[in-house]
Amino acid sequence: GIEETLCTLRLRENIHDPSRADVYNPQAGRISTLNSHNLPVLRWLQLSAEFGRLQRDAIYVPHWNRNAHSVIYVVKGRAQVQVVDDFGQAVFDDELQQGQILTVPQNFAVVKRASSSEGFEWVAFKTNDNAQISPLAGQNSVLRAIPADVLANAFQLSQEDVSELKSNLDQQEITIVRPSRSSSQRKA
Amino acid sequence: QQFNRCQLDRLDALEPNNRIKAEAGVIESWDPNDRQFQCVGVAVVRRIIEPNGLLLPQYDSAPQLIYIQSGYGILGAVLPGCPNAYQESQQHQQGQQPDQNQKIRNFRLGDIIALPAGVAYWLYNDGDSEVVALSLLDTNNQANQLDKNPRHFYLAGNPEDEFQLQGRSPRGQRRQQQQGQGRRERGQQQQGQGNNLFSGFRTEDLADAFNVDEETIRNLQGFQEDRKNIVKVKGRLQVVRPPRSREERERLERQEREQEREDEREQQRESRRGGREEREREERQQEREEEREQERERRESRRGGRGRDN
Repeated sequence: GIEETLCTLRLRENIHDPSRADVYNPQAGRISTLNSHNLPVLRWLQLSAEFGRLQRDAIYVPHWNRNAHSVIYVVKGRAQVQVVDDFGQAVFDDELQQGQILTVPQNFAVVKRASSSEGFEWVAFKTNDNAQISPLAGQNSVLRAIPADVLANAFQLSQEDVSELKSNLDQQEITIVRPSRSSSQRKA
Repeated sequence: QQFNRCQLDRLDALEPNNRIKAEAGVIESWDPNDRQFQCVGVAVVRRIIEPNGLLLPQYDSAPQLIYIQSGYGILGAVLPGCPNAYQESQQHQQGQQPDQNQKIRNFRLGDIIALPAGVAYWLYNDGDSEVVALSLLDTNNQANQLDKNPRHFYLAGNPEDEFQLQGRSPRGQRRQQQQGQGRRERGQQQQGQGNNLFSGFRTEDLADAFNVDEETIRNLQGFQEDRKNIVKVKGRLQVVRPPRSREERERLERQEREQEREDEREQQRESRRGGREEREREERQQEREEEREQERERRESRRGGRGRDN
């Protein structure tokens, strides 16, 4: 912009600062993004970054990076992570630990679930200065944006099931959730 | 190999070399490993969707242009972050939340549809003739940061890989090998195999993430599916969308009438092959009809000047 010329470009931004969280759920955790909107020099680099923190058992819902690869570096704790490719097969299904790096190629779907009592913290580097994710669950998810009848026919679900699915998605306003009932309780 | 990919001493006209028969349509693709496609960096697939057929929701690794060669229908494209601005009317289905979805677009013969990489989309044929949609994926495009293989990421069903890429074992086999091994490790007992994004995740994780029971999730994962990439909709697809404009409706009806007339003429020609006079008479008749049509449009445009839709 006008107020910044090359010589006075801001080159630094603290991504750990909780007060700059873009997504925040006191029970589940927070996510902060750093991209060319809040650090213009990144437009040059064509890169952006994300810092995330999940409380124990919280889930970063399944999503894909629409326009970037993502390189995840674990800062603290452990998480069960799955990555699924275009064949629908899990090309990574393991626990990620502190100090490890995992690459998630563009458009591969990924889910993280904090599995240690200290939660799970990571920094993800993305190969696009304006990286976008497309969630598979939650209010902004693809499923919620598709008409109910399309879902009913695509998944061979009843209208009631689809309605329940979409209304549940409606209640998940952000991409990190803490399961309200464990799957064993749901089975019961 | 990369550097002399365009070292082509000869060009050929290419035909599709792979064909998938689905429940409500056919998918034909050209071999993306052919040197000419490798040089240009594109992949091409043609989907023929029968009336009331639904191309399952999916997204692709590369931007694409879709040319609608025949028919008409509706397109749903989910652009991340856009609002679900289409909502059922309140009085619909008392007691249930009115359904909401993102914008739905009509498409028809002659349209070109542009879809960015990674944007989920689905197509539905709501006409009564086949929709033929030719897709060209620009795998060399910088928006595709994966390799040059065209990749479809399916969000539903148990689709087959449209490109059956050489060197990539068909979806089912490799998947079965790894899956059998993987699943044993994860101790999951599931029948069959799915090929969509959901099928790769643990069922209970998805149940937790979606807050629904595992039965519903298993439907999402499509383990029992065998309808392939284009499925038949039960009844008609009920979606919220604006009506087509009057002009578009009339044009579609006129196209269908012309198509029927063409078919009849073809049949007559077939039955009386060699009737030259017949042909001339038909051509004269066709010219007369076209003149009448133009006259009517002229009259309409004159009258329209005063009160036509804008």
